[in-house]
This record gives sequence, C-alpha cells and structure tokens, in this order.
Amino acid sequence: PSQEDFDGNQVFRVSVPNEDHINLIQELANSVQIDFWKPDSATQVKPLTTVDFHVKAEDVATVEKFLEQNEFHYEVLIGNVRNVLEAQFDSHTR
Amino acid sequence: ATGHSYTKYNKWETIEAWIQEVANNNPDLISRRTIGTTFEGRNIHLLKVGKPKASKPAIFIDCGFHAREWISPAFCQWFVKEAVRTYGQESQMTKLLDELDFYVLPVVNIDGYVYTWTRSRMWRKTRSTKAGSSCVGVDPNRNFNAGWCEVGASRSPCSDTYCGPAAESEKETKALADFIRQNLSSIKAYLTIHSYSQMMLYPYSYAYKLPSNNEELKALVKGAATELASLYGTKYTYGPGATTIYLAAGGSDDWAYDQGIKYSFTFELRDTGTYGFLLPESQIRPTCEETMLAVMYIANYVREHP
Repeated sequence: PSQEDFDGNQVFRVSVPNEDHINLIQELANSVQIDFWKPDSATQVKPLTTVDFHVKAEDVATVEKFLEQNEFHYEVLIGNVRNVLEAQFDSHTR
Repeated sequence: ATGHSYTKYNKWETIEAWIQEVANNNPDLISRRTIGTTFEGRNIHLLKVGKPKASKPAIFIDCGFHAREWISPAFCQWFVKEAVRTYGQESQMTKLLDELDFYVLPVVNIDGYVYTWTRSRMWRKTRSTKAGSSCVGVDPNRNFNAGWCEVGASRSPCSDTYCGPAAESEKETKALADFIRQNLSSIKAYLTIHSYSQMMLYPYSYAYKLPSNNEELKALVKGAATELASLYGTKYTYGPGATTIYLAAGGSDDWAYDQGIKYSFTFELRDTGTYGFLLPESQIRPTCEETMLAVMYIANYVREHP
C-alpha cells in the first residue's frame, strides 16, 4: 500500500459532560471509524472531561452532524491533518 | 549515522546507525547490547550509559512504546547526547553516571515506528499478526502482566488498545520484561516515555488502589514537575495513573512496580493537543530540555535513596 496522506482528516476535541454523552460517543465510535487520541479508546471516556479524536475526511461531515444534533460542545483542533503532518518537519536544520 | 540530528525526527535506520556510533565513539561511558528481535526481525538495542564500576544501581528508561509518539524516541536520543556531552563537565550528570547506570531503550516498538514512517503516521500498535484475525498489532502498553486485559484494554485484535492473546505475547514486550527480570537486583527506577498530554504518572493504572509509597511518589513527581516547569513554564499534571488519566490494565509502569521497582513512572510529553502526536521538530529541543530536568531530578533522588 502507498503511504496514507491524511488529506482532509480532522481532529476534534469534544466536551463530555455526563454519562449520556459518553454513551453517545460510544455510539459514534461504533458507527464511524474513530482514532482516539485521548483517551485511548471510547471505553475510557469519563464524565466532565474532553475527548480528542481523529476522523477520516470522508467521515468528517457525519461526525460534525452527529455532534451538533446531540448538542455537544466541541472544537476542531486540527482542520487538516495532512497540513500539520507536513508542518511537523519544520526543523531549521532540515 | 548519516543525517542524524537531535533536533529532527530520525527514521529507524538512522537511529540504529546512531546507536552503534554513539556506543563506538564513547566506549568508556556507553555499551550496547541486543536484548531481542521484533516481530519483523529487527534487533532491539539497549544502551547502558554510565561509568563502568561493579554493582551499581541502575535506572531503566524506555522510549517509543507507541509508534506514533515520535517525540518519545527523540527524548531517549537527547538523553544519551546530554550524558555524553556533560559527563566530566557538569557535576550533577558526572555524579549520576559515576554512581548509577542508565539502561536506555531508544525504541521499543521498532516495527510500528518504521510503519509510521513508511505507511501510516498514525499507527500506534506493534505489527504482529495472529492466526484467526486479519487485524494487525497489539498495544504494547496493554500487554504487560499487570491486571492484564482487565480494564481499559480490548480483547478485539482490531482495537487500538488490544491487549494481545496473552501477557507478553509480543516479542518486544517480552524482551523488555526479560531484561528487567534478569536485572531486577540493580534496577531501582523505571521510566517510560510517552506522549501526549503533559503528565507524570505513577502506579497504579490497572486499579484505583495506591502504591505503598504513594506519598513519596507524589512528592517526587511534584518536585519533578516543578523542575520541568522552571525552564519554559510548561505545566504538567501528576498523580496515580487510574485517577489522573484513566484506568488502563497491562501497562509497563504498573508491571515494573509490582516486580519491586518502587520508583516507576510514565511520562506523557508535550503537548496538550495543539499538535498532539504531530509535534513540530522545532519543539524537540525545548521538550527534551525540560524533560531532562525532570528526569535528572528523579535520578538524583534515586541516587540518594538507592
């Protein structure tokens, strides 16, 4: 396989106020491929915390719609993972 | 080690060449050994850093458990560089290396690290395959025999937190555990370097119980976090893993503690989410510099409390 380019992928930070929202996060993780950054998995999400996760470009709209429909507070931490991935090589010695 | 830089992310071949070079160039301070091979057959190298002397206490530091946490191997390289650079020049490091040995495992999950450079930057697990599943890899930090697979881990081979078919099923975790078991009498502290979220954790993560020396460990990480923050003001949170971050069974720090290593810590390096696993290279230097302060603080405490 060729190298994955991550173009259009996004990273979300979602506030989780209570158990109901934890269940919703788990529901989302069961329907869309989610790469959890913090915590490591849906089963480790705790109330009154935030969850960081990475979503493929083709799932971004679905995830945003889900979060809005269920009145989650969230922010987009990384708008395009590919750009940040390329920008990590910013060493002046390179 | 052509192309190697301490302020760049280095691919595995470059790190491996650097391991050989730094050992060859500093025979009075560094020795190298191979403690096993990975699933894909790569050698797992370990550096012993310290002035040779019979029966010294040791501190074990490993990096690169999770493949995508690139700042972690960068720190292990930085640590070795600083040891070489400052031995005989700065009193604290000189004292440490005269009285302690540091076992440094520059990359635990080498196959995964290679995969992040060649196929998918966001890969986390090992690259082992198992009969009966098309999914690849085990989470090495769920693969130790510490409440193995009880909480915060998955029995699904396709999960990112898959605990594996058995504790120490992975050649990489088995090699690490075997080495520590063989050297338990000398290893006084265990530090495992991860990213991200800026935390210093100590046991336990597999349960809400606290270690017998909880107060001592709490004071130690508090002091280390203060030291770390003194350079750039970077704030770290700290405490026992289960309450500070989340329940997670099978971690190497819990396992090391239960083996009798009473100073056992997990570091989660920068940042808190702006870049996550994609920390820019320009942050390697400040991240490693501040982390060195915390590691030196802990090492000095261990030296004074062997």
